[in-house]
Amino acid sequence: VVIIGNVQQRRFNVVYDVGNLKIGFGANGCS
Amino acid sequence: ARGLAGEHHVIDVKSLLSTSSNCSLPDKGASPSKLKVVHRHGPCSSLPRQNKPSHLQLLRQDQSRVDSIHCRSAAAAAPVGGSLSAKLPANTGTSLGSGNYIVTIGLGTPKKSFSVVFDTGSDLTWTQCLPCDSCYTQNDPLYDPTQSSTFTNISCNSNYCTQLDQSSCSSTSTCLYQVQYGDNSQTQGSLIQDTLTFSSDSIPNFRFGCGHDNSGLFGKVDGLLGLGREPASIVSQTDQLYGKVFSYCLPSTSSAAGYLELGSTAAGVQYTPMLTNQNLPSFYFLNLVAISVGGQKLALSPTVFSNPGTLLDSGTVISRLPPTAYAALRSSFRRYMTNYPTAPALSILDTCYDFTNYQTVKVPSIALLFGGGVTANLDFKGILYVASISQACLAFAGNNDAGD
Repeated sequence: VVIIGNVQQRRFNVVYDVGNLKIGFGANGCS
Repeated sequence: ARGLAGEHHVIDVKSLLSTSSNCSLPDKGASPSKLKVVHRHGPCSSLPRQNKPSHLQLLRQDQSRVDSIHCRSAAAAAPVGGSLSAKLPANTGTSLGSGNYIVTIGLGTPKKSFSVVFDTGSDLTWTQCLPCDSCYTQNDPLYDPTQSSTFTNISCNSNYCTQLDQSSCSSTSTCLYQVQYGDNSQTQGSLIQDTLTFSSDSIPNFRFGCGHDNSGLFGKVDGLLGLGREPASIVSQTDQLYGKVFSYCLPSTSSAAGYLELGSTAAGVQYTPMLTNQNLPSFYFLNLVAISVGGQKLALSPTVFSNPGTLLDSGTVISRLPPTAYAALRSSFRRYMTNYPTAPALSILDTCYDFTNYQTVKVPSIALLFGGGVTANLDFKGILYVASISQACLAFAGNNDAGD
């Protein structure tokens, strides 16, 4: 499988809305 | 992609290995269900730092986690008695990897605090627990259920017990669990329930593993917080409270703090569909369709990503791409970086540069494009893995096989 690791997730707000089957990305979520 | 991603990051080289730290919780909207996330080996961690692994060790552990994910997927997909299954090790649990990020949770009444690795790729939360048959040295005093007024055992006839991948019954009919990780780390003990304190929220009757026999690559952490998709995870257990929603932000360096929050979304977020894969039931999959470098989409068919599938993992450090996609990414990235002297490879990272004689560097932007038109334009700290100023490497690696 292709894997998106934690280095690439840095500083994104990553939102797991499991009930609604969606995942969100928002830039500049933390320092 | 060009419009959304921009073309370059221009970075002050001195900032690459900054030693100043800011360990406070990002204060945008403090909430009762928001925990601070820190790097396990950085200055914001409360864990002792003498056992910090080298970059080579960390990347080796990362490969172990990736191998175990591929192995589990292959094991589940292989026909019974097929030749592939004969080649697989008996133990196909997901490796812990380097378990980079930790949070502090509270257990019991009165509350005691524990530093645990958070992992979106596994389900059962556990902590080392008295009585200990075999425990490693951890940072905090061990959890002692007999000192908690809200602790109760779980019967082995309970659905909570039978839902576990590996459970059994004690002589007193209480539930015993075992989790075997892909790197031969393991925890076993009693499945119990007690009050979990998550930031300032109190979650009564939270089910978790009271680990009496624990060994492996846990370092000094007190246990693990499982954020996977299966019923045992904190996400499933708190469905009524938080609606199966959680979010996190991983800080850009080990000298800063991020957050993990239950039950809340965040502003300015673009959503892509979440997918599932029955061969890897704990993991969260999504639809990666393209990658852009310097604002230019790489010439790759979306099936390069969709055929094997793409998962999002908090416990893997370096992203892994199919061989053709990685070759295209590397080739494009190298074309933008011809002005800089190359540096030796670092384990699985084969595209490295020496920035010793530069005050600023200009690095092409990289964006991941997902289904539904979502573009994630990576932060600069998500493009390079900086072992030192003289060895800054493209933070992607290729899988060995397109079918991985």
